[in-house]
Amino acid sequence: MFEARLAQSAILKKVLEAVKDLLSEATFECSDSGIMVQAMDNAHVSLVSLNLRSDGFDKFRCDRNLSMGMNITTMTKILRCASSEDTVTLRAWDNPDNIIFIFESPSKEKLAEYEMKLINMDQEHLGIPETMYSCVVKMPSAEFARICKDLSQFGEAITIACSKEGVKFSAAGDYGNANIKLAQTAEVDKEEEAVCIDMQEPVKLTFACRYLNSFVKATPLCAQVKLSMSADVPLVCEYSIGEIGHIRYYLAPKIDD
Amino acid sequence: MSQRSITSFFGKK
Repeated sequence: MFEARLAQSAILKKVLEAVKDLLSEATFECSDSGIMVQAMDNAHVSLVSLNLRSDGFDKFRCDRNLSMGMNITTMTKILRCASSEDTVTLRAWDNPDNIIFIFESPSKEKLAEYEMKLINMDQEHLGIPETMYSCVVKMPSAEFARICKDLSQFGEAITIACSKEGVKFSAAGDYGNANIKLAQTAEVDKEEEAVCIDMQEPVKLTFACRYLNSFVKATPLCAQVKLSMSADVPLVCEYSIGEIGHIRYYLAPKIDD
Repeated sequence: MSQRSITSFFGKK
């Protein structure tokens, strides 16, 4: 039997909103250690890696490892039926054809059950090598979302250039160009407002706005985002999910023809 | 500019 309970469905609601633009379906790998999802978007340009640790759940039971193919569009619809304060329980039996989502109101007066059919999916896992990145930028996630949105007006791609001085985001298109520079913050009252740059070597990479704007749908999950970059390798855009895990988006850079 | 596939960076397991 598999059963995982979160005291508040808000986290799971936000996770679904953070992946639904990129993934229409995904396999949820459930084991003693928690729930893992690794899936590419349809165009195979980006990769989503989600990890929810079992110890972050209020209750977690997984008697045997399960791979459950889920329709993300349907799952998003189901999670939207939960109030943020509702308790959410995911339940499946061994060799399941279905997964059950149970939402219970804080007063326990309302109990809703939604059953979703699982789908058979081809397993295709990619091996992500351990990488020492040339630049790691930590910055407020809302600021990153704002920059992606603003620069998307100017072109289809955003160039991120990171140096000792700071990080520069730029976009160019037919109507003009724009650039936004962020310096490392000297002192901040609140950690989540800090811009922190850890640079070994300067990096300049260009990424498709469309994907960056999908990644920033994870903004409600965490006040800070971590961007890890090295020349000619995919960007890693990471959001922590409270004390329970993280979501990482990998995006291949654009290259000159 | 062209877009590379993520599979060209991360090999299939």
